Amino acid sequence: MFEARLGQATILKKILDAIKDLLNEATFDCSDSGIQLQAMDNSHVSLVSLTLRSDGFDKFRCDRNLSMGMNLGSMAKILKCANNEDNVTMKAQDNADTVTIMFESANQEKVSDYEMKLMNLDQEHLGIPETDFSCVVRMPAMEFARICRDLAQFSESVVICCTKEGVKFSASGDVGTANIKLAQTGSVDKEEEAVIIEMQEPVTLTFACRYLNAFTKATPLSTQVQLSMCADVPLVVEYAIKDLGHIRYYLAPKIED
Amino acid sequence: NSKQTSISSFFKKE
Repeated sequence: MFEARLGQATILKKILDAIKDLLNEATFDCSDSGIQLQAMDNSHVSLVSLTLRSDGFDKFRCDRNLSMGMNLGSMAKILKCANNEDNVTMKAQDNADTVTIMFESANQEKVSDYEMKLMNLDQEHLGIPETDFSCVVRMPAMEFARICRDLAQFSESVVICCTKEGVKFSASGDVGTANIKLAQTGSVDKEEEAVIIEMQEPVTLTFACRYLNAFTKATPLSTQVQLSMCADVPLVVEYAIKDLGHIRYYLAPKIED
Repeated sequence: NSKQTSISSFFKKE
């Protein structure tokens, strides 16, 4: 028996919004430690890794490890039927071929349930090595989304250059060149507005705008985003999900032809 | 010109 309950459906809606542009379907691996999802996008350029800890749920029970392959378009249809403040419960029997998603209004007067067929997905799990990153940048998630959106107008690619002075995002195309520099913030009143750079050595990497823009669909989940970079390895873009876990996106760099 | 690499070339199958 698997049962996981969250106080507010809005969190699950935001999580789904954060992955459904990249993935058509995905396997949710459930164990007593929580729910994990790891999947590459169709073109195998990026990888999404979602971790939801069992202690972040209002109620969590998972008697046996369970892998639930879900069509994310179908799940989006179901979540559209929930009000943001509804409680949401996901339930499945061991070895079931369906999952039930139930919504309850705060006053318990409306209860709806949706049974969704599960899929058998060929899952290819990738081992992600531990990396000592050359640069780790923490910045407001909204600012990162704005930069990715703005620079996508000028080129398919963004060059991210991180030094101890700051981080520079550049795009160059037919229109010309765009550069956005962010300096590390001095003292800030609000932690969520800070730009913090931890640099071991400077790094310059090139990435496809369209994936960065897809990652920023996670912006509503978190006030801050963390970018971890190292020469010649994938960028890690991480959004914390408060009290519940995190979503990490890995993006393969572009290299000189 | 830059070439897009694949994520699976960095991470090994488990």
